[in-house]
Amino acid sequence: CTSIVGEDSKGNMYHARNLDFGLFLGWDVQNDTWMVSQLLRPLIINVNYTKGGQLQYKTVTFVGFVGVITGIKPNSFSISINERFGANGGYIGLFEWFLNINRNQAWTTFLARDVFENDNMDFDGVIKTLTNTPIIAPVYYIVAGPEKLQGAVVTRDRAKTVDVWTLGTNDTWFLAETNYDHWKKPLIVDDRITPCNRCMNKLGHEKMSFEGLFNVLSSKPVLNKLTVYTALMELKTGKLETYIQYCPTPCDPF
Amino acid sequence: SVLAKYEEICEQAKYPPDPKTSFVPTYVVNLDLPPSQRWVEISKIYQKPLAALVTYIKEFALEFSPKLQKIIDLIDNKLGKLADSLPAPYGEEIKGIANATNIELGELVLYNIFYEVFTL
Repeated sequence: CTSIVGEDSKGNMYHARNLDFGLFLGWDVQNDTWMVSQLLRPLIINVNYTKGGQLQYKTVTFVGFVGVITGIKPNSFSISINERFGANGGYIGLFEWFLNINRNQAWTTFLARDVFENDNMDFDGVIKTLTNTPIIAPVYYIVAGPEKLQGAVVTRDRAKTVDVWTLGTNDTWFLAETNYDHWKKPLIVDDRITPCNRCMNKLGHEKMSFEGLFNVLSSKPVLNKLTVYTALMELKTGKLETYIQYCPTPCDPF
Repeated sequence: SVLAKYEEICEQAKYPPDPKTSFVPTYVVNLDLPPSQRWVEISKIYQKPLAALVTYIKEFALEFSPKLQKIIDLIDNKLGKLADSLPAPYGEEIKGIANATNIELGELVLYNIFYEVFTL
């Protein structure tokens, strides 16, 4: 996955992401893609959650999946989730839940939906909740708000927050996160962050927009054979656009 | 051919993509409905592709090792009970989807906790 939060030169906040999924679960020889990725593409939907006839929040999900991996509450906040691998991985939390040893920990994607369900949440409240709640598996929560510089990447272990990286640090106008801690080098065979940062810097502050973000997220290897969709979100308006993605061969398998 | 070299460039003209291949539909989920009813309509529309995904994962697992049938039986017979322990309203929503699609509840629970499972 790749998530980007950032602002244009007028301070309008954007949040965009590629969702990559299906690694090592079979190869579709006919379509030159991962089998599970190919089966997931027809299940991608946008969901508008309403209460009393009023829109509460919007998400992008796969039919049958009720948690939140990508979502936006207009003029309030947006969240995307990127997978984080660690030695203390999700299996410990899973076993603790299955065996009823510890159920005081949240499921990562249900916690994300919980904050959308809460009527009183704003950007700071979201960061506080996602930072302080024990969770079952390590994860990156990428969060944006409608005000200038409201962007952050929360790097989570199961029990604690490892790091909160905020927009504006070292004069940054965007933050990009893949599946590695931002202060470490990615695996040499899976370096999507370097081309992503290069393309964002080439795009520039002034051209930050849905078009610019989509172009960056469509640039190989940010776009790869695992990419099933690109979602684009504008914080103030709550505008959400989602596009199914394919990576034509030649293209990195992940 | 997948691994063939390509020129790493920053794309500049990909937006908007062709709607014929990129279109994603939008649905409404009414939070005023009981959790078990919220996803019924959408789930019925997508019953076939959802069942195809679940079936594929089972077949893939069995091709990998026929011994995994025991795990599949465990998922089908035991994992469904986990839905009762999931926080509200998620367990009930998943049960509603299972009822609407006739997909084993345990398999849909696994699908919904796949993020955590995948970090294995």
